[in-house]
Amino acid sequence: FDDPAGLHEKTEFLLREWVNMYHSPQAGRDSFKAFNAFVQQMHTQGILKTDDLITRFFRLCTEMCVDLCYRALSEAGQSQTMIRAKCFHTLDAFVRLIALLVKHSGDTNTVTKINLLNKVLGIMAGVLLQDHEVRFAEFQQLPYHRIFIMLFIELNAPEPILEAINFEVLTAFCHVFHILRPAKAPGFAYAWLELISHRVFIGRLLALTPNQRGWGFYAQLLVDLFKILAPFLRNADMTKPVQLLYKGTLRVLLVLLHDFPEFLCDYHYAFCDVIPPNCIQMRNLILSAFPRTMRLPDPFTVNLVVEHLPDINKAPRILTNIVSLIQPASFKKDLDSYLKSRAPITFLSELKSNLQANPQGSRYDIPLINALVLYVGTQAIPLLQTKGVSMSTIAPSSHMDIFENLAVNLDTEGRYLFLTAIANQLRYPNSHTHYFSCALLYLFRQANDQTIQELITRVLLERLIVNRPHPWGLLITFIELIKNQNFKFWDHEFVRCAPEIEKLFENVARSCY
Amino acid sequence: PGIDLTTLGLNLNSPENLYSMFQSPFAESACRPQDIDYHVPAEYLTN
Amino acid sequence: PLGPIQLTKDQHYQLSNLEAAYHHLPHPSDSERMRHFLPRNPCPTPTYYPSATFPHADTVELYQRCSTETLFFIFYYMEGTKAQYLAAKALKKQSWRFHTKYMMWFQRHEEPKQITEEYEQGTYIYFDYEKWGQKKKEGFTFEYRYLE
Repeated sequence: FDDPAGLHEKTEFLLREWVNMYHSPQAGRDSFKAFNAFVQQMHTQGILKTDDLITRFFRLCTEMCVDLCYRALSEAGQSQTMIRAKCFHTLDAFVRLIALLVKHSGDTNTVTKINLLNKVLGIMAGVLLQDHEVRFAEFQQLPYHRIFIMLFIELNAPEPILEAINFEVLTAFCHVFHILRPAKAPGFAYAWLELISHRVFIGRLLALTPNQRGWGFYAQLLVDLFKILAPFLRNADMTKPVQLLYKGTLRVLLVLLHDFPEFLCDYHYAFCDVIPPNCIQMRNLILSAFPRTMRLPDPFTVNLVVEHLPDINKAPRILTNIVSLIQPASFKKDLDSYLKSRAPITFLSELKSNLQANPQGSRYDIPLINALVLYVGTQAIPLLQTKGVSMSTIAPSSHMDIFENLAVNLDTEGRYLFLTAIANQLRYPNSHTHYFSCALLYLFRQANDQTIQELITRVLLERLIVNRPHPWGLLITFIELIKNQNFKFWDHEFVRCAPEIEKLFENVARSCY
Repeated sequence: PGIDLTTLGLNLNSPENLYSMFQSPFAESACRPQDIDYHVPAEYLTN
Repeated sequence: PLGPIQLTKDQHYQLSNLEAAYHHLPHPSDSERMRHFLPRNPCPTPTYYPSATFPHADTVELYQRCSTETLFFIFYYMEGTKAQYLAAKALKKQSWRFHTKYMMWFQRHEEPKQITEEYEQGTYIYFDYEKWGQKKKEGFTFEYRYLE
């Protein structure tokens, strides 16, 4: 609003001027000669006089670039290649101008550079969100996608001036991509996934930034991606657009599993918290990650003694603050008190209602169930360190009281969510995998009701019958269940409840044997 | 049963990192060298 | 076992936006610098044409097995890409050297008649990208300041 009179015309003139200078053979290496001359023109036109004017200049330029693209895209009879050449002719020049202004503003003052970058990215985001809202189904991702990716690549060129501010550049882009997450701009979702999975973006954020300082930002962007997919995957509502986004997500996760498994290990909890419970294969993909330094023993090894594995007592890194997820504080206080002294005695009888007090309207507070399960387990493990975790040491304990209470008192949905939370900890050899594997088998053995045993079996089986990959902890737990006579697994009637189920069990058992 | 993840166009047995040749979440194959922008010496920009 | 949940109004809005965006998806070229000389022009080819990239496509060893004409084609037509960089490396391994003023690749045809600190002089083969062919040049002075 309130653009000064004449600013629009001035901006249009300057943008046109710059595009011509950028493409002229005299532009010099990286357009630097042209840039020096053009900055003089910006001074002459008074554009650089105040922050406000610079901001308006960038917004107007962005809108002009976007309008040019919409016009090119609406021209009939043009090939995609022609349309793109026309759009990129101006967009790439505009990107170069921004990159040069960021690089050369404030001389050696890096704060000035980063402030300008954040301002420009914020302006882009504002123009995109408004355009997205106004045009709805006619919204085109092309101009914004091009500007963001080419600006990111330009600002990640191997130049000393840029290396010095690279982490701030990365965080600025992560910030704007979070603002533009698919839940906020679903019409930009495909381009957004292209942007956050671009090889330069992944390389910089996950590989080249020292001390994994970029991992938390990337984890947030992946959570943003899972959140847009969740409701549609939850209903298995796989329209073609959702299917494409889902398959694209699987590709990105495969790259991460192959190149950065430790990243998936560290953030598995946050990801499983937002991935719908019925999204079995995608979740298995994340749970199958294990540190590259680790050699997984073949889960089918005869008489594999898990307790003797070197890493089995090491706690995995969980980069989510579980404690903060257990709300309200009064519930957390009672929980700690019960774990410590099995009081207040009402804790168990009120437990189910605490897990159902869910603001979002769905019947159970899934994040609370997930946090409770992991918290209780991590509280139990240190107490077992001396005796060692095993079927005979994990109970009796206040921790297993809680798990048994949930297994017995919850309804089918609640029980399924509870057992899913446990199964989500069955990963590579570590103390959590070991404890929760024992807990699950203990609940199976103690169950006084076949429906609990059937549901435990179902939670394991549904993860085994999908295409690979399968987490190591899942395999060893199921193998133990079907091999160890103490569980009398094959005596249960649900194993033979239908011919195809019986056949399925035999197939899985055969592959295990 | 999910998808056979080996059919998504990624060479999951590659000893090299996949991300440096990753073309797109929507592409059925990895990048070719001519698809990858590279900081070549300025003298090579002959056109 | 949980059954479907009712989509919220927001989620319906998101879904319809996704469906609209599905009809103008990003192109691979949207994330690449403009290729003035070999733009991506997707065109349907018979299914039996090889399409996936073959392994080790981005190694100098593979480029060393290409003919020099192929390397020159890659160098001049795939400017600014990893392919150009690999082609240049392969050419250098075959004793070609890039003249940054003429922007052409030269190879000694025989030992130079004269070598000083600043230049060498003798008979060379060079690849003329305008006439697209290899030529011999006698008595050529290759000034080292133009050696890449």
